[in-house]
Amino acid sequence: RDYIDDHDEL
Amino acid sequence: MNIFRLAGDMTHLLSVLVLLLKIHTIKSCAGISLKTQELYAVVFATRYLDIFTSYISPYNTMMKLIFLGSSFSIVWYMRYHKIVRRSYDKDQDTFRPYILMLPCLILALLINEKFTFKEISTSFFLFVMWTFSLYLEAVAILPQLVMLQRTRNIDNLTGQYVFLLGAYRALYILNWIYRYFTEEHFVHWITWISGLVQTLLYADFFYYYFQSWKNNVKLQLPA
Repeated sequence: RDYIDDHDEL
Repeated sequence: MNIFRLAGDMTHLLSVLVLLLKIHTIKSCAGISLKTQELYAVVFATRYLDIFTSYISPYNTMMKLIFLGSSFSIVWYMRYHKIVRRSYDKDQDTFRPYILMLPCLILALLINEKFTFKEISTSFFLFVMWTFSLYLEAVAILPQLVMLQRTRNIDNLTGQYVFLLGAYRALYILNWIYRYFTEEHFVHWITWISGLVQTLLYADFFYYYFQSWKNNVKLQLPA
């Protein structure tokens, strides 16, 4: 799990 | 993207536009807490550090730029615009931001999704900053709520601004429930708990806001 998966929300 | 999250983002956008409308048109920031606005600028600056490194969608990037631009321009207006700054009541805005920022930073170092302190890499730094921004956003409204209790007559735009700001995170909670049931592995305890705390902080404001709307009287928070 990298940073992007967890932070697709604003 | 689901309807709850889109509604949440639009409500958040609307809250920022209502505030910019108030400040830009009537050139007044009466009743608005500069401390809260500065905290929000820090929230967006620490949350969107990856705006140039990780691209998700045009919508995502555009909204990030809007939130960054609006939050910093509101702080600029309230600090430096020669007319707007006169309507800022700093004697009523006495909440010290550092008593919110330091605990959030320490908590972000202790409790974040990476947990591993050993790899001091950029991704660890990004995770800590992102977690810090989540915790800080949860409490960033406190200076504003304290100021509302001190300012006896809350004008409509200020009341609508705070209401929309609280409503957006409540819609995000519905979005997290929806994503939990529709997506595999969608579990983000840190986001959920800080989002819940954030929304609960508005509970009494929502109550008085609803009462004033139902009885059609001026919004007033008990001292």
